[in-house]
Amino acid sequence: MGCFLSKRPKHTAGYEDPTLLAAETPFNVSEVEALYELFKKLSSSIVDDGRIHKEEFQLALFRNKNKRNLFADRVFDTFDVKRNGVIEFGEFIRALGIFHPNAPVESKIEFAFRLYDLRQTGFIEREELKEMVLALLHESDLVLLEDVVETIVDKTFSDADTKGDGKIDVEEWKEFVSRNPSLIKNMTLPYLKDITLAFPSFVVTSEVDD
Amino acid sequence: VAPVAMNAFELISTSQGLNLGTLFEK
Repeated sequence: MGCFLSKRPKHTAGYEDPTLLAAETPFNVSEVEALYELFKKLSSSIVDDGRIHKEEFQLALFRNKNKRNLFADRVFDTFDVKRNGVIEFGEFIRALGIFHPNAPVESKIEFAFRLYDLRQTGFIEREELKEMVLALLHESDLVLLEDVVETIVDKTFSDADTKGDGKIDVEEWKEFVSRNPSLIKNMTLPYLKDITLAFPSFVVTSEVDD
Repeated sequence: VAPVAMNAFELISTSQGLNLGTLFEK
């Protein structure tokens, strides 16, 4: 067994300058630095490589690295802008920025649309909506008769698909959310409002304690 | 609320997989 004399690098690959990330997001520099501590914790829970793997994301969300869920998969994939199977620091901060209470509502609505556009066709299709309802019921151990599920999906679709072409485009989605603002309630995390106060334990003196 | 009267997206938004708040819990 050898011992490591060399000092670990302060930042892992994929690290981005907090000043630049703060300029692009509702976070200030110290909040980005605080979130880096959370990111380090999440990204080292299974594989310590400075990137959040899907299993690490599942572990953080469900306390179980093997618990898969359609919606967690979609959140992960929507964070993973580079589509390389991992969430890097910059991706993490930019995506979380959308969940900030001060982020523009428009960006929350668009993010939700991307989440629900399962096959990334630019539309939410009826089959996708039904698949999500079934996934939610399965996740919640709820059983509904097939025709009840069809009724829920049909009713929602007839409300949202105002053009009546069998799919919900982003304009219809925006209009639908404006009529039903509670649909994007889960796109705001109040915790992010002042993360350095809410999570003082994340604020470590990483820049000065070395 | 009877599920049949619910908006499907409202139902979906209750998914645990969409609740990122858990990331911030110790």
